[in-house]
Amino acid sequence: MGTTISIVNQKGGVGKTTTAINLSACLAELGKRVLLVDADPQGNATSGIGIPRQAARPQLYDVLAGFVEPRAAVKHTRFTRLDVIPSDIDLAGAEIELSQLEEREFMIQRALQPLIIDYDFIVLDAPPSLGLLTVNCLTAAHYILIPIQCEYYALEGLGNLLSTIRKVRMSLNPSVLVLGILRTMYDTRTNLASQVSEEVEKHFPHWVLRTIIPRTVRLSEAPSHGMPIIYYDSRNVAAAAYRQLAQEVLERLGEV
Amino acid sequence: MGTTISIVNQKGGVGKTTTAINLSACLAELGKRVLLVDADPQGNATSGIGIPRQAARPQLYDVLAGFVEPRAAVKHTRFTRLDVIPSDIDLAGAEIELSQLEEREFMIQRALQPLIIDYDFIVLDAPPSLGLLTVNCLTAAHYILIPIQCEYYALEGLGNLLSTIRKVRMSLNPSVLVLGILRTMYDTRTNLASQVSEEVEKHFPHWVLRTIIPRTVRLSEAPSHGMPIIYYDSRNVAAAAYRQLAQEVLERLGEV
Ligand SMILES: Nc1ncnc2c1ncn2[C@@H]1O[C@H](COP(=O)(O)OP(=O)(O)OP(=O)(O)O)[C@@H](O)[C@H]1O
Ligand SMILES: Nc1ncnc2c1ncn2[C@@H]1O[C@H](COP(=O)(O)OP(=O)(O)OP(=O)(O)O)[C@@H](O)[C@H]1O
Ligand SMILES: [Mg+2]
Ligand SMILES: [Mg+2]
Repeated sequence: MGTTISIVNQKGGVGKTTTAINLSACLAELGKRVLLVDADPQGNATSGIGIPRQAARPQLYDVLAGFVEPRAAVKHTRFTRLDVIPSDIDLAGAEIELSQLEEREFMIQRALQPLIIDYDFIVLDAPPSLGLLTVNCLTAAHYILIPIQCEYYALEGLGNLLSTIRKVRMSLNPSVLVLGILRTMYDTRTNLASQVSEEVEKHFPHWVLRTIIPRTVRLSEAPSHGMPIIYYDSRNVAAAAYRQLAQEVLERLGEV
Repeated sequence: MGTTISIVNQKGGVGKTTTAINLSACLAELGKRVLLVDADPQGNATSGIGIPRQAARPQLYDVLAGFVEPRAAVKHTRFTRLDVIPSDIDLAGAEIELSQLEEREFMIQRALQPLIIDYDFIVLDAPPSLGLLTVNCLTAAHYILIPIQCEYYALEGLGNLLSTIRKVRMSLNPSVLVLGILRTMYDTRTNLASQVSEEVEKHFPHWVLRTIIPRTVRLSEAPSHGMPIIYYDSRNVAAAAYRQLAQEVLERLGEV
């Protein structure tokens, strides 16, 4: 009930939003009730799941600022058992306005508290930074999923991210666990991808997930239609990969 | 003298660091004296240009915090006429610690002031956010270069970025100009790339640059060797593209 998974990596463009949307959709397809929370002021998860900008109010910012109850910001998507709390650039205001609050790291956790009974899973899409919104995502999570691109800068940032997670465990959320490291946009044509992939397997054998998401054009087209890949092109290799990821996540959580 | 170009886009993974490193190297190859400033706590420009982590002190953070004079943080690279001010995760501290200062948006501009006479160009690599460090990059700049990937989310974020630039022009840096919008990682195999590219040409005909950077594997391999593409593989199509970009930048600035 209400198992919360945050998709986090401060490195930009590694597939956080793509993973948040598609993992959510695949868990819903397996019969789970899922809430996707867009915690990035860019609002990519909101538009990628088909919520038009003008229909995105009230949003996460309105909940954190105390303007509405959490349930008021929940929207149904066109996809069965998949709801979303949207965001847009106003959320960037929260990072500045709410940073003086006493318990500023617990804003998102508090906001989600009343919703836990309504969902089997809550999936958070974090922004590309280690600032207050990301710390909120780490504090609200039971598990953390770390997408990485198999490219040079991927390994560089991983050290900083893991030490931030350790700090959050020590002071804000002692029970949070790393669910796994997910290799995304894997391009079989390049040596670099397999070199980085082997490094990750060597350094983090317990965390690296079996599932690897290949780079496919259809996946990058899907958000422009506001759809997860399993609805946009169900027979695409990326649809199979994200379905496999959902299975592997359930296995790791002992919930199959 | 000291023409400052900031490479900015809050969308992650669009080629900011890759453009900052390679534009700097190509301007240096054309005989310009160039200072590359890593304003991203991820420190990707620092490692991508070959400065090892342990040699990266003092860094930009030490200058902003007042521990050292700006010149003390300047390092020579292996590449002629190309210097760098490095960064690492400590810079993230500056965003929080210095946010209470009266003139917090001018920290980087002040830090660069004494260095302007030593260089023809200063190129700033910004982090993927619209927070204080990025606002500092917009305030310190004479010109702003906006890399975008030709993918769906690219256009979404552009509106927010341009309105942030307008706000900075009104209150912090009235003379800053958009130098151009650079299309990066252009993959000729996909319709999406040409669709997004046409949208950009239609909406921003005066800002979109002629030069387009193609997606090439060699370019993504270059940072793991700590080298710009013109040194790693000078005959690669991306080396030609970044050389063309340097020419186009000089043309736009009337400096050919
Ligand atoms: N496996 C894939 N194959 C092809 N394209 C992909 C894949 N995964 C993601 N993309 C595309 O790559 C770009 C970056 O992905 P995405 O926006 O999900 O990353 P992100 O980590 O959420 O970025 P940010 O750091 O800005 O939040 C998007 O345009 C997306 O459509
Ligand atoms: N034209 C290109 N062809 C192939 N790979 C590229 C190209 N440009 C950049 N890359 C690779 O794509 C990834 C993202 O690029 P880069 O790190 O420069 O983006 P960024 O905007 O600086 O990211 P961040 O938002 O995290 O700062 C890197 O691994 C880089 O090596
Ligand atoms: Mg995202
Ligand atoms: Mg970068």
